[in-house]
Amino acid sequence: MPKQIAFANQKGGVGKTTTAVNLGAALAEKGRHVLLVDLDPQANSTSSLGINRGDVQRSIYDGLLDDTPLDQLVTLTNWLGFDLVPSNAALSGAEVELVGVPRREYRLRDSLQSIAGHYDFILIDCPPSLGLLTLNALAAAEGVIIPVQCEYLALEGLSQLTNTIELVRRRVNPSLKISGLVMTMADARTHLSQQVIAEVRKHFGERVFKAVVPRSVRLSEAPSFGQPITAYAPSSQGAEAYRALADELLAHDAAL
Amino acid sequence: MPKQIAFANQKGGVGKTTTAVNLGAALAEKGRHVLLVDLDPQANSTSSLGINRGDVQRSIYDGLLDDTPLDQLVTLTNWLGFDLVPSNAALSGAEVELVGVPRREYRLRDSLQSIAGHYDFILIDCPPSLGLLTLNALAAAEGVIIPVQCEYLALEGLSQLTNTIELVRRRVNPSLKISGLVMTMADARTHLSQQVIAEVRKHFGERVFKAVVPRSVRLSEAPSFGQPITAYAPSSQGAEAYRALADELLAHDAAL
Ligand SMILES: Nc1ncnc2c1ncn2[C@@H]1O[C@H](COP(=O)(O)OP(=O)(O)OP(=O)(O)O)[C@@H](O)[C@H]1O
Ligand SMILES: Nc1ncnc2c1ncn2[C@@H]1O[C@H](COP(=O)(O)OP(=O)(O)OP(=O)(O)O)[C@@H](O)[C@H]1O
Ligand SMILES: [Mg+2]
Ligand SMILES: [Mg+2]
Repeated sequence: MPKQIAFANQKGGVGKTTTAVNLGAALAEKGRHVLLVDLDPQANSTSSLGINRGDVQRSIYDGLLDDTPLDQLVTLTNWLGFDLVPSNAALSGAEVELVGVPRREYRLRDSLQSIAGHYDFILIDCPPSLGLLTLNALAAAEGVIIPVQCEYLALEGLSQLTNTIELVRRRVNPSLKISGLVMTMADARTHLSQQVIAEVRKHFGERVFKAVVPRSVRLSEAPSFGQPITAYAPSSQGAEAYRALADELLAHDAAL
Repeated sequence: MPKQIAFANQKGGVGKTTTAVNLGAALAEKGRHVLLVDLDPQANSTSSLGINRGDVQRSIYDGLLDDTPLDQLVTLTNWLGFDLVPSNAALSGAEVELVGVPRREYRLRDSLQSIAGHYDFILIDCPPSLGLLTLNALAAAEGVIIPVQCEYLALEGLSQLTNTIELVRRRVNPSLKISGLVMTMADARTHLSQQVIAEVRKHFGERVFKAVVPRSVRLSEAPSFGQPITAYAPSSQGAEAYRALADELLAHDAAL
């Protein structure tokens, strides 16, 4: 059974896509077979791996709405052991279209069944909302990684998010748990960043990963070249931080 | 008739809330009567003005779903001429609850009618999606200000956003137009920032405001004190940038 992990936070721009893409690449670098599912109509995970959203004929939309078997939607990337189910603009209609469909929260979970055996990790990048797409990801996943930007406004939504995760655990997916919170865009020069990290550690204790991702322009440049950080700037602080996060996740796993 | 402006962009974390709050404060400082409507369940505009989301008994949710007259929902802030219709967690259920309601896209437009006469500007802060809440904002507004973060991934979604605005203009609200795009979190030290600004100006020409908002830690600290930048750090670069944006908007207006 692969480890299925959703990257969720309704606060926008906190590093969901950057964490899913680069943690995925770091796990693949360590020899794991990784599938990344882009569940965001913005298709930022898709373009971060060098695939143009406009060229994508069939996307995760077809898996959710038309029952296309997922192995027909998997796209290879330029990196060995790191595959993608891409997104495209069709996905922006999915939430409204799913409202009338039976078992609407379980569509992703059902479609992932057919390919589960091929991967060690299935990572799911979510849009910035707690709507039906994110609900599908939480119903399918066993773990949720919550990227938390080192900003004051990013603190505000955490209790709403953890309440939603708890609700999904009780009603839809009993095996769902929080894998951990990862601090992103940490700026060692500002007092605010340190305060936010201290605040999150105070509330969530051990559930906050030790690996902290620093703010680094290399990380924001990499998507414009369609590459994960491990390919674009392999010895940068950003690449090191995501490798450290991968090590922590693997150690977590082994300990379970 | 007041100028009703939506702050919209489905990309998350690009500065929608920061721009709505601080442009609003700058316009109030110049003597205009401004109402800010927080249409995001995260309620970041609400907390940025010092109001705790948990203390909000009635919010814009009641205006959209229960027909509560908007003048009963208006809350005064600590700043003269700058009022707020707050958000709270109830709003996160609104999109699903509105699906079955007649004229669901026009709920905000209809409820704003009753208070339009009291304000020079009505600003609407949108969540990071193109769902029914943002649709309500676009149906009610005459102008849309699009904050664009100086990052590569922020470029990707612009065509989807402008297509949606055009669709709303044709089918729902013929007077809707793009007031302008404002570049946010510009970092003069990075090449990426300059490239993104050049790219956006190439595509959108005159529709890009001349005022560019620099990345500034003062701007991200201000919400933790519940104050707009004009109160928290009145002579900072961030405050100056939002005053310049207010001047440009007022000059735009006069020219129309
Ligand atoms: N550690 C970092 N240092 C510098 N820039 C970063 C870092 N992490 C992410 N970014 C940049 O910040 C922006 C927001 O990150 P990203 O798009 O990954 O967040 P997100 O949560 O997926 O956003 P959305 O809510 O829109 O899906 C992007 O432009 C990204 O390139
Ligand atoms: N010019 C700036 N300089 C530094 N930080 C900024 C600037 N503008 C915004 N921020 C910070 O960046 C983060 C994102 O901004 P903001 O929350 O306004 O974006 P948003 O588009 O409203 O996000 P969402 O999509 O979640 O609604 C916030 O923590 C904010 O304080
Ligand atoms: Mg994303
Ligand atoms: Mg916001």
